[in-house]
Amino acid sequence: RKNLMSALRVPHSYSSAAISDVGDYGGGSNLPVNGLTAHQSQVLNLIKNCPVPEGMSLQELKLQLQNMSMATIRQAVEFLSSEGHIYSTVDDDHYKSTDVE
Amino acid sequence: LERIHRNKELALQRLAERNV
Repeated sequence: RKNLMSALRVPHSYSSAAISDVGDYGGGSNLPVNGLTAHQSQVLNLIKNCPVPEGMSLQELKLQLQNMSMATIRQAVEFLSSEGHIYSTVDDDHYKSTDVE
Repeated sequence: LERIHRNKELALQRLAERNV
């Protein structure tokens, strides 16, 4: 009986640890959390992880997201920039993340 | 560069408005 109880406790502590992880804004998670669609958060994650100072171009996004059409990407980018998650840099084809949740 | 900086400021402002 005791063994069963302690065995049951393990997944509990596991799941609460996972929940607190979500709250720490580590940036590594790709869960669609803040009301974004899967497409939008995919685009946002790529832009976030782009190391180039001038940001990521729409062409690069298209190369990385072959399952998405250019129109879908453009739409996601427009939405993200209207929400303030990303902003355009050298021109309207390059975007960087504000890095704020 | 000035433009980029301004865009960033604008984006952060927009984000702040969303979060209010």
